[in-house]
Amino acid sequence: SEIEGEVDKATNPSNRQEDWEYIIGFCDQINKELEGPQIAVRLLAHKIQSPQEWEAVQALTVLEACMKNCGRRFHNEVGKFRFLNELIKVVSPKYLGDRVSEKVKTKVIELLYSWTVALPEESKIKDAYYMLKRQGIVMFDPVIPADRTLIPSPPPRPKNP
Amino acid sequence: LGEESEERDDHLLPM
Repeated sequence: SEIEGEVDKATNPSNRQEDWEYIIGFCDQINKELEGPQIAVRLLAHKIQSPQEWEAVQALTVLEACMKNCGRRFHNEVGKFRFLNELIKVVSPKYLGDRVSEKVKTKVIELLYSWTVALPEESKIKDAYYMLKRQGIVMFDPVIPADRTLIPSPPPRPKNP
Repeated sequence: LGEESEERDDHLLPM
């Protein structure tokens, strides 16, 4: 699928920095395909669990961008336990948590929390987040910088060189 | 029907 090629480009560990051309290309591809969101979240879950930190960090940036740019269809897929469980595995010491960097775990928790605030209708996101709090995996709600809250605005495009 | 069965199969990870 073209989506697979796009996610590989957007999360490639040899990218020197987050590549917004590829990230936007991935979002556009999701919006074009009927099954785009379902395929995308499955691929992203796999990348987020990468043992390479930089690949995982880029995948989380892509996920955040998709939540801003791919609309309700994408929110609905993220709001299923099928996908949320893959994020829970990343932060839980019972699963991958002990092998995942703090940077990746912090970003996962920040994203989950920001969605509980921005998308209250996606009740499973709240269920997942509060389960992590009950388990003591999340000790306090993170402070989300204003520019990182989920508002449906286009992400910054790189300036022309 | 597909959506209903998908909903039934969608569970939070056991911890």
